[in-house]
Amino acid sequence: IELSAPSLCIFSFMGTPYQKFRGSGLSSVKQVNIDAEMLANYSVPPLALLSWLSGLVNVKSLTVSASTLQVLSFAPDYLKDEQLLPSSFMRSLKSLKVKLKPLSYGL
Amino acid sequence: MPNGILDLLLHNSPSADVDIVEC
Repeated sequence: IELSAPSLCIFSFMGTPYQKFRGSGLSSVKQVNIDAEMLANYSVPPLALLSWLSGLVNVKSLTVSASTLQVLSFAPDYLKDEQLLPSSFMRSLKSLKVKLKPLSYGL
Repeated sequence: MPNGILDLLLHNSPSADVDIVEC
């Protein structure tokens, strides 16, 4: 997805994160709502989601569903790797809200 | 889900408020 929205303040997503963003990116976004899920365990959704989160350098408020954390949990090594994640990763975050909901089984 | 995924997510913002809510 080519994104040209330098004043975009709120980003919301629901679904499986396959999409890649290019262009001005998500650096102006302050509030993010993500309800991600994946139907099978493979690397694209968690890496795409991490790529989004890495681009959200100024996000102050992040709301995620439990299934979003489940997607991220399939790439814990990337979250631990300071060489892969920018130093700005979630550095501006002031508030994290987790919405509980039933998780996908069989992953 | 492995324990600690929130810790990893909040590694750079340990003072952020965390709120866990039932839907």
